[in-house]
Amino acid sequence: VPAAPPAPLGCDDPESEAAAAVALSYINSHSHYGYKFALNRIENIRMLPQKLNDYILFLELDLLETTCHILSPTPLENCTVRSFTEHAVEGDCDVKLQKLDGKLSVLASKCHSHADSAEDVLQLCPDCPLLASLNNTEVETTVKAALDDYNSKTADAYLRLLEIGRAKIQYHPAHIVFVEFAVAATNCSAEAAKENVEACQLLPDDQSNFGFCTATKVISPSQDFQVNCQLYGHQVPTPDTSFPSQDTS
Amino acid sequence: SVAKREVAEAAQHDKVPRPVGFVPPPPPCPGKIRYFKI
Repeated sequence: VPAAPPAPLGCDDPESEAAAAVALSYINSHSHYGYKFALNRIENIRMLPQKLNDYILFLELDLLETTCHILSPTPLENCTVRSFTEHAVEGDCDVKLQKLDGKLSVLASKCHSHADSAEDVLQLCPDCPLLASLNNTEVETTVKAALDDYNSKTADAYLRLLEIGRAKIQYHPAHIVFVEFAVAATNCSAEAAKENVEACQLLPDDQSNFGFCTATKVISPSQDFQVNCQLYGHQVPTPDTSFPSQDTS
Repeated sequence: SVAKREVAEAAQHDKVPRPVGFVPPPPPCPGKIRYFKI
């Protein structure tokens, strides 16, 4: 008599949460831009028996962006989920996993992210700054000025821009630009870069040193400019031990 | 003659008697929200 099909899994069952943890770790370790995401809700889970002790799981996950850049060595559990009034970003992921003899591995994943609507944020916080486009002129100008400011004052390596992670602009009661961007150390000192910045190249992977900067530029009514950069130090890249998979971004 | 019963009366008769204090289990999915829903 064929084995009875497994009872349908509940989204809050321990087995579903274990699968979601494997999927989330895979998603964050295979992402190359932006921020780490945390699990907000398991929307759905389907289990398809293949043969004895071999299942395919389809997970629909609802994620929320954290404040940790994807290159940050901070463990995900220590990363703060961006609050609603910081203009949260949600990720929706469909993940296909295999559970073979009790071992979970990701076969494929597909995610897309979107920011909360401006109306939602303003309804709760009328004066909160809203996310701005990363190629907004004020954003790009502020990032360039912040990096130049940092490089002009540091005695360490000259930093190059990797990517602008997020930007917000507030217009009332003051006009303020908030930017966050990822940087990488080059093979030049900031002093040497003044002579010939073209010669400053990013360090090879086995010596790479990434960092993260935040800057706030008050444009009116007063003028102020705060820049803060933190280098992570060299991280030994973790070999990807998960199952080789045809991940789809 | 066939008399059509009132829906309420029919529903009353058809309703399966449930033990006192019966709480239907939560739907299996979607799961709990850990932070907030946007």
